[in-house]
Amino acid sequence: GTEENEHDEL
Amino acid sequence: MNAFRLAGDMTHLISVLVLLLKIHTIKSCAGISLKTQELYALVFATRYLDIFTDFISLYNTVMKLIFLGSSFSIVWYMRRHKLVQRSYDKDHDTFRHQLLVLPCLILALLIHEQFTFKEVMWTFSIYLEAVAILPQLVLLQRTRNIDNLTGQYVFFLGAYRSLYILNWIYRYFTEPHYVHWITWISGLVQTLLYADFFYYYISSWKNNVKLTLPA
Repeated sequence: GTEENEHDEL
Repeated sequence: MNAFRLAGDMTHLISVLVLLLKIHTIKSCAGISLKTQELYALVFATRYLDIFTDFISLYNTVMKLIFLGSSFSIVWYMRRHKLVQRSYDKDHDTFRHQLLVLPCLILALLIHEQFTFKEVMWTFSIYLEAVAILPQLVLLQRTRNIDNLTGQYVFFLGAYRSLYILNWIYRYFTEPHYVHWITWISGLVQTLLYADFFYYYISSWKNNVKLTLPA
């Protein structure tokens, strides 16, 4: 499956 | 979260507070570019589309709400508040900021990590943030008297960007698979835009003279 791109910076 | 990232977020927060202090308390937005503020509102609106869908931490959510709320209220103040509006230096704030939006959107459609609506919008916000300070820098250069709060606002914004670079370097060496070219290159471009301002800001501070930028 496609992996969600997680953005943990502001 | 490493110390550079936290310090970066805090200087970002301070810059916003300095600007709100100037606008809310002194009821003046002299020397502040509405164009830049509108771009920042657009940056946060497109970047934080995930605010209610992806939970990272309470810290992240609260900070996102602060940056969204503050950027839109600053634009509201500058456009709608009678006293604040009057101090706006409209004649010198002539940068055509719309011209930055379209190229950033096209670039985000071409260069991104994933082709989804949220991800393209996020990438667009990264590109737009990199250049959003340009109208403000142009306005500073045209302003004869840069007051302390305006100078400090831009200084803290630049400090935030510089600290984020240190944060990325730190994360690259401490976290496996931490590679984010889009963010790094955009962030580097953004930080370089401040180099000239920093030079004059620091030398005015060292020589204890009022900050002015050469035409």
